[in-house]
Amino acid sequence: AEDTGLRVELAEDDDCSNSSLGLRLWVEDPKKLKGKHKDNEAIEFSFNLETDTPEEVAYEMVKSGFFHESDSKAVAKSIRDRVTLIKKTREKKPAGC
Amino acid sequence: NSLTQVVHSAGRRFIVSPVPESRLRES
Repeated sequence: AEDTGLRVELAEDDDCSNSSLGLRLWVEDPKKLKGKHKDNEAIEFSFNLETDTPEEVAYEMVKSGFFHESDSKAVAKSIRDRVTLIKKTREKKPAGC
Repeated sequence: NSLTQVVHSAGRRFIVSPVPESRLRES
């Protein structure tokens, strides 16, 4: 996946049954971001696989002042990449992970 | 943890906490 300079990881173990995930995002390579942002800060948030979209969460992060508008695409992409990976992992291990 | 801030936006809760130095260098 193209590196956005952002890192998204599960904030807690994925029990594979809950559609709501706890994710954590932080800036790994500040040079790759265009706008101002806070270094060394991780943002933990919940993401519902059925109702949420990466773009929506990225928009909310911009609105909350975590990132500049110009970086919302990178934020959405990094969330999307991680969520896609989690969905694939869940498909491989359907029975309670 | 006093460094943790909770930000609410459109119903979603964001918890902000410091990234441990080791995580920054390791990734």
